[in-house]
Amino acid sequence: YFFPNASAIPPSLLPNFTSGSPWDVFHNFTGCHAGEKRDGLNKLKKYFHYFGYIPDGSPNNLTDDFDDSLEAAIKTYQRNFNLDPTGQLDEATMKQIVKPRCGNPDIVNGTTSMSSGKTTSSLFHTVGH
Amino acid sequence: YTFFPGTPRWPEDRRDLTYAFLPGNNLPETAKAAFTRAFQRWAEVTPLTFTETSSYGAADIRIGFFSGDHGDGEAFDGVLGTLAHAFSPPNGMFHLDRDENWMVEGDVTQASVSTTVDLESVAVHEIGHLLGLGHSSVEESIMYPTISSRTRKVDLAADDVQGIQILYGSNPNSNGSSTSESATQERESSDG
Repeated sequence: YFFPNASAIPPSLLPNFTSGSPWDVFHNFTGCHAGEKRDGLNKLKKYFHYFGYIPDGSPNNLTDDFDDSLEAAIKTYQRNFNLDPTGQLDEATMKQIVKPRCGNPDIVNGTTSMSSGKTTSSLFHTVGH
Repeated sequence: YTFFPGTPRWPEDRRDLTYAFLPGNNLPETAKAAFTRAFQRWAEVTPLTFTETSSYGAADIRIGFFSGDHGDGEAFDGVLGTLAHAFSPPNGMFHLDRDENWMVEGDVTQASVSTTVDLESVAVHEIGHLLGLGHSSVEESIMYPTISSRTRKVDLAADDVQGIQILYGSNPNSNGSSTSESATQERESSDG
């Protein structure tokens, strides 16, 4: 749907105008911490896997456990986005996670240079992109 | 700024790049103009030029809007979530999520629909990928991975310019005044 300007199309005429982000459900995990098991947490892990923060294994094998791999992924994510690297799903981190974003991953092979400033080489992406 | 693994870039004999829109999308001229403005922002700081062509198959950069699974293994997810993705040089594929509510001109911060996304802002970011830049942690930079809905962010930051000029050098016709810090107009929306 292309809007020619800010008020050209009444919201009521847009089929998707009430739809939120597919990641809005992640807000339910705010405050979830290491050692917990929460229904649907594997979807958050898939998010981190998709963007390169959980590099190993198939996304279909991810569990609902808040395990070490998830905690490490959150810490790296927090560093990349200039957040306090606590490894916890605090409100600031969750607010960042659910923002719309580019589909290209931030990390490949578990290594990121995103937060390290001025590098000339980056293990950033797979062959596909 | 960061680069893709191996620091791929368009070869030296390909500085005048062409781009084309997927014919089946039938984009309005206002949408095409948003892409033209986005390309121009990168052209101002590099020796690269960008020219639209009607020959989709022969274009260096091929732009298409798709829904869901569109065959490259990176399915889109409907409104918001992932907005677009682009491939490293010299692949040239630039895909956008057809299900987004895209604004092509005007003040996106005043959009009545909370899920409205500024097309030019996303295009400037993805063109950075098409030219060889990865994501940046500098929040003001174009190559920062996230952008809220109803937000406009189109000006290259110093971080973006430094990165792209390592790959291609500067625009020989520029007096250097085109580099500007990113100016972002942001209105907090329900999604973040």
